[in-house]
Amino acid sequence: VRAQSTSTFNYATYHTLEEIYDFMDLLVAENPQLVSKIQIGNTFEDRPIYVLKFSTGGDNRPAIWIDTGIHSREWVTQASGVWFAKKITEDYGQDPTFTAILDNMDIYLEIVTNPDGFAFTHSTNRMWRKTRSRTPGSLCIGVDPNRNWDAGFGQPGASSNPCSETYRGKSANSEAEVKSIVDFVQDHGNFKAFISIHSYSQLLLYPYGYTADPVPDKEELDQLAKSAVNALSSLYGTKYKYGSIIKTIYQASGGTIDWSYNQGIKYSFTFELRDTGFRGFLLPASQIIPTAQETWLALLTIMEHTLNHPY
Amino acid sequence: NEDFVGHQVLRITAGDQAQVDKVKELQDLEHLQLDFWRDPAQAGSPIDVRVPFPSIQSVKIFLEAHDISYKVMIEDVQLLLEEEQAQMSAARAR
Repeated sequence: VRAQSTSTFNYATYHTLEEIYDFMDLLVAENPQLVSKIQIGNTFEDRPIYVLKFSTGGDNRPAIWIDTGIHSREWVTQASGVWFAKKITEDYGQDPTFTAILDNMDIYLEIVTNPDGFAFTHSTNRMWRKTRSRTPGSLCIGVDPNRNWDAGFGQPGASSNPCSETYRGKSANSEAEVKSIVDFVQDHGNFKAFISIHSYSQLLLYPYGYTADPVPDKEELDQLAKSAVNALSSLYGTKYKYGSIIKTIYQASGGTIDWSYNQGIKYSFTFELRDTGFRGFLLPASQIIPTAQETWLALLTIMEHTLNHPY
Repeated sequence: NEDFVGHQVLRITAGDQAQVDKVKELQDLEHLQLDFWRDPAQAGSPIDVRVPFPSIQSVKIFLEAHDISYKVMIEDVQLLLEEEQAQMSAARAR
């Protein structure tokens, strides 16, 4: 059974890859002046990798990148990405703050960043986190796509063991899912914010993860993270911690936003979404919409700051 | 579908860095097939780990032997997965 429109789509349940891809097509069909779908590559198992582009016009405008679901089992992130996509089409022209953002910047949203892994969580192993690529000489499958970026790659904070959940891969960008984003972002050349969304543990983090050296923009990023967390908490009182990856959790090398920051994208952040009721990655579907709603407030804060602080 | 019958998720609270390091030792014991949902980081920060049924006794004994406190966060992962699947099926039917 497929939704007939994005208005009848059920945002309060989890969906398969096919259902989410159908949703994307519906959203594009309903909003052809605002939304387009771009294929940025193919996965190891040859699935298409799609990004939704939200644009009100202009040529290569400053842009905001948002990705959800690079760790496939973190289902609330893909579900939130679906909700964000619909929210963007609803709020443009209605919410003055958001309208100003989209009148001046483009938003690129990758809802299923690890399609092979996501399909595998639905078909075979709900707890799968990595990609599905093969490593020659090993029976173990998959690479942690959040350790595969060219930022401190191979340093402490990732595993060289293909059987580990944090296996970094044989080289930086070895994963098609990572390389596709790298090529797309570098070709575009005008991203001003890069937000990568994970779950769970309720954190808003900025670089670095691979080194304890503070980023040059630490003070600004810290203040912005504080504002974003305050906005998020204002809706349902959800408590977040914020700070650099290495100080707030642990050393992690080859991470997404360390790469984006080193590419010159100053407003690079990663979220860890809700952990309500001690359910971990099995967050009840009833929590999807509240999670997305509160996260949207934090995203708005970051996007508005990006608009108002050009660089 | 891989089933997770009898798998438990433990929430471990390490009181100091020495206990954090002890839990990190567990990460290296591949035969236990542990799946860390929240990795050991700092003292006081929760550590969540999915423990397959055959490893539950060994892990709990290890933790208790080192006086590391824990509680069972999820009694049976498979029950939650079945609940999740039922909700998705019901949503499709609606």
